[in-house]
Amino acid sequence: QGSVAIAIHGGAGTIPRNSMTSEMDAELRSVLKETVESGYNILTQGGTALDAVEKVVLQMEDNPLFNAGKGSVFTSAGTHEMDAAVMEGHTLRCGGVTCVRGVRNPISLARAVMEKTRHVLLCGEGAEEFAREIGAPFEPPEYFFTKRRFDQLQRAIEKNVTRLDHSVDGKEVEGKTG
Amino acid sequence: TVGAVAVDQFGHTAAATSTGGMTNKRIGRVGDTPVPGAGNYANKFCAVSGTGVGEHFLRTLACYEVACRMEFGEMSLEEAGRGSICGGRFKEIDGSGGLVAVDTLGNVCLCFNTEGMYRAARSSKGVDVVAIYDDE
Repeated sequence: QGSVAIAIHGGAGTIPRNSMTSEMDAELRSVLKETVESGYNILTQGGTALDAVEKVVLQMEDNPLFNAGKGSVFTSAGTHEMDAAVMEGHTLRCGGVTCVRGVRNPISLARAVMEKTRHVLLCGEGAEEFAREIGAPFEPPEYFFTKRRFDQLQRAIEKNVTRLDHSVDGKEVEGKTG
Repeated sequence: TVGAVAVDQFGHTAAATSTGGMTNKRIGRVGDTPVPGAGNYANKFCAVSGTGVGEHFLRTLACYEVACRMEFGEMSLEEAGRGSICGGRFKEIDGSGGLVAVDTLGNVCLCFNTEGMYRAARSSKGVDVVAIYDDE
C-alpha cells in the first residue's frame, strides 16, 4: 500500500497578525485541522483522492470563514459569483464551473461536469441549468450573506478597488472595476 | 479561495479548488480556479491547487508549471512548487499567491510568497501541519 497525503489551503494574501483576534486565529486553526483530518481519514480508509479533495473542499464551502460557497465575497453588483474546478491526475479528467449563482456547493457541480458531461467547463446560466438538471442544491441570496463580507464590499466600493478576501487597506490588487 | 490536493493508496492524485472570487470584482470575471493548469492541476506526477490573485495564475499557468518542473526538470515536488510560486514567470510579473501540492510518493509542498496562507496537511509519512503565517 502506497503513502497517502492530503494538503489544504483556505486562501493566501496579506494576513498581518494584528488583523486577527486570538479567538479567530484559534477558530481558523481548529477548522483547518478538523478539515484536513476528515480528508486524511477518507484516504486511510481506502477512499480515493478524488473523494477526499471533494469532501474537504465541500466542508470549507459550507463554512462562512472561507471565501467559497457560503462565505463567498460580494461582486461589485452586490451579488455572489462562484468558480470551482476538480481534476483527477491519473486520467487527466477535469471539470469546472464559472460565475455560478446560488449553487450551494460549486465543487460538487464541477465534479458532475467532469463525470456526467463530455465537457470540461460550464459557465453562468448554462452551468446553473445543468445544476438544476442533476438536482444540485441551490440556496437563496440570504444564505450567502455575511456581515463581514458586506462590510468588505462597502470599503472596497469607497476606495474603488478589488480585493482578495483577507487583504487589508493599502494592499489593493487593482483600481477601476467599472 | 479554498483548495485541496491528495494522493491515495493507489498513487492516484486529485486537486479541487473553489472560490467566491474577489471583493468588488466585475460581474463575469473569472479567476484562476476553474481553469485547468492555472489554479488547479493534477497528472501522474502531482496535484496542485493555487490561491491568490487569479490573473497571475492565469498568465503563468503556475499550477501546470509545477508538474512541468517535475516531469521535464526532474525537480522534487518542493523544488518545483517553490520554483513556480517564488521564482520564474510568477516572480517576473510580481505574482501574488500560494499553492498546495502533493506527489505520488506522498510528499507535500505548501508554499506562498505572501504574508500568510491558511494551510494544513497530513500524510502517512508523518506530516502534520496547521499554519497561517509565513514564519510558521
